[in-house]
Order: sequence, then structure tokens, then C-alpha cells
Amino acid sequence: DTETEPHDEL
Amino acid sequence: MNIFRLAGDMTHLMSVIVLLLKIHTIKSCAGISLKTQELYALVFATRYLDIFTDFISLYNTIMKLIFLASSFSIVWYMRQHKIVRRSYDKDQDTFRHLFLILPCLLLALFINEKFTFKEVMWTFSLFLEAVAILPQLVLLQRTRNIDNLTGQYVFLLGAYRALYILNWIYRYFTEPHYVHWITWISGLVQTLLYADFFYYYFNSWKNNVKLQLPA
Repeated sequence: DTETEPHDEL
Repeated sequence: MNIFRLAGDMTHLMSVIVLLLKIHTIKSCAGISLKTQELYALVFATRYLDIFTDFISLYNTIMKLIFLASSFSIVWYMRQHKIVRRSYDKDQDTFRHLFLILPCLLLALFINEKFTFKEVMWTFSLFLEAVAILPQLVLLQRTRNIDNLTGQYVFLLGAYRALYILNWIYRYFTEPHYVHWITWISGLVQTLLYADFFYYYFNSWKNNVKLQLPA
């Protein structure tokens, strides 16, 4: 399963 | 990065700077809810757990550090600073944290993008941020009128999330697969919570009268 992409918003 | 998000981040930054300056210069926190400030410190602490693990950009890391430092220093000022703490109105600022923290935590356990500690904490911070302003709005209702700086603080805080909604719309149309329902709904709820405040703030600004909130 794909690692959730890191949240790029503050 | 798009102009809406940059404007949103700058507006958010302005809101904490306005508050810090107010507390630091006039050495008073009258009209400010410590409960809300503590909730914001918790929002940033649970949102930025990945500050050392996921490097997004220098901008992202610096802004995270600024938000963490400013929110915790505001809480420190209001709790520890010998002069500032005297102007804290603890009899009026009685909103119970847990009434907001527990529901957000439960909701985050059920509604999240991935059931991992970091992701649940991140989702919790989103829900908590949406309602963190409530103790402040309750305090404003009780104290009935507010000074300009507090009004500006709440206004900027609402405006930042409204700009983020424009950012989400922009990203939805420009980035394929950019779908984050949880973020969008909680951001919308957060902005709607400010709607009534905006209404009174705008009217007072238009009629150039001191901002009075109805009881």
C-alpha cells in the first residue's frame, strides 16, 4: 500500500 | 504553492504576530482566551509531528517552527509572565478544553486517511483547529465588546482559512488526484464558524462604530 504522501500544507 | 495558499499562510502568520505584538507591547492579554491559545498550541504540536521526518521545503519547515514558537510563547506569556497573566480573565474564560478535544480525537480515530499514529494526530489537529476559536468567540460574547487588536486577530484567523478554501479549489482543478475531503470539510466548518463574527466585524467597520457582539 502506498505510504500516504506527506502533507505539504501547513 | 499557489497565491491563495501563500496569502493564507501570510494572513495566518499576521494573526499570530498581531497577537504576540499586542501581548508583548501593552503587556496585557485582556479579551484573549487562553483556552483558545492552548488549543492552537495543541493543534500545531499534533499537526507538525512530521517536522523532523518529512522535509517538504525550507519555507514549510520555517513556517512550522514559527507557528510552534509563537503559539507556545503566547501560552507562556498568558500563564507565566508576571504582568501579562494579571490581565487574564480566568473567570470569564471557562470553556472546557475536553469538550472539544475528546470529540475531535474520537472523530479522528474513525475518520482519517490512514490509520497510523501520525495520520490520526494530523486529522485530529484539523478537526481541533476548526473548533479551537470557540472559547475565544464565547469570551467575546461575554465581554460584549472587543478591542481592535483582538478583532483584527480573529478576523485574520478567519481570513486565512477562507484563503485556504480558495487554495483547495485551485489545487482541485490544477492537480489530478488532489482530493482531501477531510481537510476540505473541516476547513469549511472552520470558516463558517467565523461567518457570524465576520458579519458583525464588517458592519462595525462599515458603520465605523466600535465592534459590539450581540449577547
